[in-house]
Amino acid sequence: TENFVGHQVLRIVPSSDAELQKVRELQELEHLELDFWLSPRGLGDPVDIRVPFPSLQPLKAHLEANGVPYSIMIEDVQALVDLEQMQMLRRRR
Amino acid sequence: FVPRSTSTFDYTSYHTLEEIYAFMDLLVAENPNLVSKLEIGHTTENRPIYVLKFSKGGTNRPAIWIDTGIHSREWVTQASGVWFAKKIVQEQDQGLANILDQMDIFLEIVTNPDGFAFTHTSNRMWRKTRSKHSGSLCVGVDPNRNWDAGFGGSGASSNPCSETYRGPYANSEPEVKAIVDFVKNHGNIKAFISIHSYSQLLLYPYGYTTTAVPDKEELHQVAKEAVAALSSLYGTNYKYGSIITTIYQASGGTIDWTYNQGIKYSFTFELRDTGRYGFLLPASQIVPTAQETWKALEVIMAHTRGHLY
Repeated sequence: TENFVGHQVLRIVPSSDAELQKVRELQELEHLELDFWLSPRGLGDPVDIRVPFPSLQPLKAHLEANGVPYSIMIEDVQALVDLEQMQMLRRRR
Repeated sequence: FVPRSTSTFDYTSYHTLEEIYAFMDLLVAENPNLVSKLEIGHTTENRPIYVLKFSKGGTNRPAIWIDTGIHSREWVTQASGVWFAKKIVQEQDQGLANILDQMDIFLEIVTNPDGFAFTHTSNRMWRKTRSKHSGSLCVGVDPNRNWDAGFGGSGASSNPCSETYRGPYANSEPEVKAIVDFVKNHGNIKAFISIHSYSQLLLYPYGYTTTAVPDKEELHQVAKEAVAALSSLYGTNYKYGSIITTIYQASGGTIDWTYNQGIKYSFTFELRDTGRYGFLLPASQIVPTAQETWKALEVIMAHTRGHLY
């Protein structure tokens, strides 16, 4: 089973065309293995990206270097997945 | 793990494929005069693809199609589909009497069974089908890019490793082909509603072209009324509009194909996330999500029945 230990979901809300373009360029960086939960749409529309642990620091550095603000929507993806599984098992019992 | 009846089924929890299929059999057994289970095909991994039919009789009556779970990781949609199935039975002589007296309802709860099973066993974040196409190590096709509507255009990927891989050709995925064949054979479906999550949107065609659909005004008005009904319950904010103007260009999409088949009332929902959990929406939000979505579905179904064509 795939685990998501250390994965985070970052939320970016592009407020300018330059920021939107920077976010769109992230989709080409395949080596970061980013999972776009919400793809870039328009200004003001949130872009949610699940980021594997090894890519977290490089991506955050890249965003900060380019002046693209972001927030952390989910600090620990695996913790939420574990909670979901536990709830299912508990309800089943 | 099979509950004794659909009244004791736990709608406030997520369930496995087996539990959902067991629920469907229970619902059919409890309501033999209203509900039947159709098998419309088999998946890549040879799982049956089931559709629930809600009908008070007649033959090939005008119908409404609702599907959930085409993207397997969007768990709140399959869970809402289970809730909708029970709601249709509960409302058959009340809120839905008017509709069921004249129309049938088809509900496909698990539209991507292989992907859904995979989210439970191997990768909670899996979105696509589980098909394997020669020449690539990567698995799966985005079933919402595989339809014969602008197939292969911008807004889908030709890279098999991409989450929006369109597939080697239109209808390459048995999960898509099964619906295509069903819709064509039935020939009398008047509304087609495909339910995704997340981002709180109600969308209508087109996604593959900026050309406005001929029925844009009417679809926009119906979407407006449906969103107003949805938001009236818990205040969940939705946007609405055509796919390409509201989100982005997406080719090979389900409702573009259904609209081009002549099914005027073609809509896609992107259910709630309330801005915090994305695809990992807590199970406590299943029922509120299903309830608010139902209010919108009622508007679309009532409009369809009142404007049969």
